[in-house]
Amino acid sequence: SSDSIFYYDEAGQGKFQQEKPWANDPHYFKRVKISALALLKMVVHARSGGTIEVMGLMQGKTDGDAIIVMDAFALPVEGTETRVNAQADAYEYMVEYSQTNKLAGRLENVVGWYHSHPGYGCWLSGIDVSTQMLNQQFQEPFLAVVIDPTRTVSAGKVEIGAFRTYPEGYKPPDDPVSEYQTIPLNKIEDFGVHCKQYYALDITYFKSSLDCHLLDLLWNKYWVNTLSSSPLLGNGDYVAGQISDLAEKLEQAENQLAHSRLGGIVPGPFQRKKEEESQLAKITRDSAKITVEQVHGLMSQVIKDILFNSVRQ
Amino acid sequence: ENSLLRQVSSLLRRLPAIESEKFQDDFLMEYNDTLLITYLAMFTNC
Amino acid sequence: MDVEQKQEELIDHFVKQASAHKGSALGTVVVEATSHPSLFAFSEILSVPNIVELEGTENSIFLDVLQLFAHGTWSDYKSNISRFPPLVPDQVLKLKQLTVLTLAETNKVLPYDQLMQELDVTNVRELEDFLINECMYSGIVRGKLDQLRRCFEVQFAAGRDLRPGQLGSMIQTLSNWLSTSDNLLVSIQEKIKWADTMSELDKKHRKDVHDKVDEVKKALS
Repeated sequence: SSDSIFYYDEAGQGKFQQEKPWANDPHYFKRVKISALALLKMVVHARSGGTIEVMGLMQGKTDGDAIIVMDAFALPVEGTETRVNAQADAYEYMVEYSQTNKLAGRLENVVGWYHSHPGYGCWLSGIDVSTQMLNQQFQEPFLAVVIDPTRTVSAGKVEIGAFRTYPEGYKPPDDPVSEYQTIPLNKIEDFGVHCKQYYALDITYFKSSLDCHLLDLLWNKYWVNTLSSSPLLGNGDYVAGQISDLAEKLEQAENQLAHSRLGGIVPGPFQRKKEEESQLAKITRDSAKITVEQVHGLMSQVIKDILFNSVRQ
Repeated sequence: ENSLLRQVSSLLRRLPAIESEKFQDDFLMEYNDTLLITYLAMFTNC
Repeated sequence: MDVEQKQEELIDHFVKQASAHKGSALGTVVVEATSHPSLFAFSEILSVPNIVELEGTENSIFLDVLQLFAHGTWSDYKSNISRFPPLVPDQVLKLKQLTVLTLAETNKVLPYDQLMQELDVTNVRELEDFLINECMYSGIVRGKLDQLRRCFEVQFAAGRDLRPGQLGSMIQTLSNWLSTSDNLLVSIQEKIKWADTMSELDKKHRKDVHDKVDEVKKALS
């Protein structure tokens, strides 16, 4: 029964497509289910891009207010701040891939796109928002997924976000605050200006019985790989970037503080006080998060050293 | 059981996993780096 | 592990052979066993009663050969060559493979010079061919040849037969390992408990500060 999710009900999907329930409720889709296969392919592809953004498309179906991602494939597109329709060959590739899939009996349609934000968190930038809005006009249902491969390694868990944009001019009710994440200083503006134009969906994962079997077989290999790798060594650049970003934020906070003391054009004392606190509170939280990840990395190294290097013949 | 004994002996031969000077240096370097970051974090907290 | 599985059937086969023959007829069994390309363990054969009986008889030389292949090295053979019959080429190859296992037991990094001396190999090329073709491909060792530093880094080496008295030190090492692991677990538990208490204290402190701020606000208003 757990494999029933893999069954594609073409008639049902067609009917749902006709009804377009999302047309009159911008918040209609609330959940995303991602298959183990699609997740692995996306994360490995994102990781392979290094510090460059990579992107691809996701195939799947819908089930009520949930979008189900069954599979994903990479697009031959690289670069920063790129749009999914940035290059003609990407388009050609997409169409050909989808048609071949149909011939091979894979009936799922494209239900969204994913791309990576190496090292700077899971959110939609300005260009991402416009890309997604365009897709939601012509290719509904369509989902945007962002993966941060660098933080995935550093945090030891997949950093992923799924989003849908609101229609132009729509004013969302006050959103519940989504999970806090560190935004680098040079991205804060791009993040801040557009963060109200989209909302995050709740992500869950599923795997088929074959997936379970294969993953069991790979368990030992995965376990040994995890044991013999160290996030401290693999992510040195990322941590250095985080710390220099923190230093810049501290400097900025200090400048603003000095600036406000000179009595420039600023809001009332209480408002200023509140603003500075939240800024400093964020900086402190960022610094604590980095430190926790580093200490975790160090703990695993120390434990391995004690367990495997202290035994004498 | 000889076969099992041979396997245990082979396993024990693999320990310690790493013994080189260089490893100790790198290990201590990492250790100090992390302590330094922790120190900076405490400063930021203050 | 794979090595052990591969040779399990062979060991059974030769144990049956040894049980079925007596005296001088065991000579061919011994030569066959010590020449077989996939057999690197002989203690099971050594414990067959017919083999044990060879002690002190005119056929004890076969017992010596088996013990040489169970525990000895190529140097051992050369330094006591008068005690053994001439070895056939397959036996020589086998004994050299076993010598690499013994060397790998004591060191993880084996310099080429030491290997060449122990194995009577005259040049590096021949040594590397031997390590790759006869040792790595047969699965008894896994490792990396470092041509620049002229050494062989061993990652895995199959276990040889235990020498008398070795069991004690193995048990000692295992119990050390076990006690180290237990100590580590205890210290991790303690650290977790410590972290919990610190976070409780922190929460309480934070609450106290908030209460105080509320009080001051009230007083002000």
